[in-house]
Amino acid sequence: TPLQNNLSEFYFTT
Amino acid sequence: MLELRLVQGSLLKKVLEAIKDLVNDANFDCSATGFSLQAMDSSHVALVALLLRSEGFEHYRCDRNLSMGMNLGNMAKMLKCAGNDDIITLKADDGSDTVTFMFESPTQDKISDFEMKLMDIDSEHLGIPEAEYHAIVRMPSSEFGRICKDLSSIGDTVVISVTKEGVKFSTRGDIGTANIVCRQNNTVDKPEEATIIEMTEPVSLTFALRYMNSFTKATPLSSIVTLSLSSDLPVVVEYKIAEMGYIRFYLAPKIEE
Repeated sequence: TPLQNNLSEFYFTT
Repeated sequence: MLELRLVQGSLLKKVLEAIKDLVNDANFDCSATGFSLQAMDSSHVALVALLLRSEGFEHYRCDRNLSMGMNLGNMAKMLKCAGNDDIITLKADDGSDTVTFMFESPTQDKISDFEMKLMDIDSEHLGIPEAEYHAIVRMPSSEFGRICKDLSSIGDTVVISVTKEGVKFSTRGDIGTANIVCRQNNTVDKPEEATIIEMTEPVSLTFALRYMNSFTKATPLSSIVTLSLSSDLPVVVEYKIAEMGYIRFYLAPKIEE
C-alpha cells in the first residue's frame, strides 16, 4: 500500500 | 481597528462550512490585501489557503495587519445564525480578545451581533513555491464532488491520471474496482459545464479520498473546480470565489514504498 506523505516534505516552514 | 462589511454574507457562511471539518483552529490574517487564512489539518497532510480580497468587501477597514485566532467550529456556529441574504460585518478593536459578527437582514429590519472569543494559536505557516504543473484539469465542481463521493464507497484512495485522452479517477477496494474517465469537452453550451485539460506531460498520482471528499464541501462556492497536478507534488484543488478570491486545498500524495 502507498505511504501517505506529509506536506512538510514538499513545502518549507516560514 | 478592523471593520469588514461583506454584502454577500452567504460567501463567508459557505467558506466556514467548507473548512471547519478539515481544520479546528486557525489564524485569520487581515491586511490591506484582504482577509486570508492558511492552515493545515492536524496530521499535516492537507492545507487550506483562503483569500478574500479587500476590493470584494463593500467596506474594508484594516488599520494595521492583524491575526485573529478562531475556533472554526465556533465561528461556523455563529455564522449559521446569519440568514443567507444577510450582510455580514466583522469588527475587532486593536488589542481586543474578541471579534464581533454583525448580521443585517436585507431590509434592515433585523440586526444581530454575536461576539466570539479569540484564541492564541501557534500555527505553522508553510511557504508554497510557485510550481509548473504538468496537468491542469478544469471541470464542473459538482461532477468532481460526485466522483469523489462515488469512489469513496468503493475504496479509500483515488488514483488521478491525466493523459491527452482525459482525466481518469480510479479506486480499488475489497468489493472491486472503479474507473471513471472524463474526456475533454469544451464544446458544451455553458462554460461551467466544460472539462478542459491542459497538459505538458502525463501524470498519475494517488490521494486519500477522505481528504478529497472534505475539499468538495467547497462546491457551493464555485461551479468550477481546478485540479493542478505534477508528479511528486501535492495536488492543488481550487475553487474560485467570484470577484473575491479563492479557496485552495493542497493535498500531499501517497507514494509507493
